[in-house]
Amino acid sequence: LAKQDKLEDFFDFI
Amino acid sequence: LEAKFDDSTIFKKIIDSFKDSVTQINFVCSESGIEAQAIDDSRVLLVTVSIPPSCFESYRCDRPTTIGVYLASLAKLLKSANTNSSLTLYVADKPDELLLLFEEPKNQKSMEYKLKLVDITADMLEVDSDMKSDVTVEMSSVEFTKTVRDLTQLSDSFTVSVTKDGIVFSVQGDTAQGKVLLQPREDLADESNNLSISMSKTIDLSFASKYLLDIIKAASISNKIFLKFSDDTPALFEFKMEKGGGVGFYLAPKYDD
Repeated sequence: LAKQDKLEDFFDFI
Repeated sequence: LEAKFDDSTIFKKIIDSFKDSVTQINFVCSESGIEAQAIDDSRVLLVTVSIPPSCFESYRCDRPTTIGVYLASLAKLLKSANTNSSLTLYVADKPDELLLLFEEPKNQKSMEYKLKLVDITADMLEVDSDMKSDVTVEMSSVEFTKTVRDLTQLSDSFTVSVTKDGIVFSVQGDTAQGKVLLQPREDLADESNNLSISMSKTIDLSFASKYLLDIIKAASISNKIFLKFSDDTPALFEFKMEKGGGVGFYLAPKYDD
């Protein structure tokens, strides 16, 4: 089953 | 801030394009226009909005101002928008409300609404808008919308793969599967039907169908959509407005466990 990535896995918080 | 759209439906289309994706947003207003970013509650979809001064009939912002709004409330006020009316947004120096003035000079009619602003402490993500991508596709937003509507009925996962042969959208449901292949084309009669692909490598990515159904709500902004994909990074689905700016959606992919 595919899992869902989150945006913060890719982008840094400002 | 004093910013006038000659056609009030421009602002309505922008707001309607993402009001179902995020609940609240901070509009950051400066001399160079209005910019905004918001993340959906599940932290999978990021909306970016850019409305440069070129989108307005007149635009003035004397000092940088942040206006936080609940999108459901703003969308209610924008139901008054129509193509015959202009819309001017006013925010005072000490902002606690947004004034919306609709004017229909032909009908000697004007409408005024005030919206209470809210303090939003939102996480901001640093997104490099010049992010390099392995694949860029430019295609008709009508075609994209239809493909998403048709295929997402069959499965809650939606796969995009791009090779030199074209772009393939596919779904694999429990009881049915579907696949749509679109190849590059040039329609001289109607260039909004064109499909172009530029790529440095092939990609194969999966996304949750429900976010794609949210993204296509922005198709009324533009008859073209730009798709940017790279392996293992969020995809960008971007609708650019004729007069500059637009609305973009960064969507985090699903990965195989």
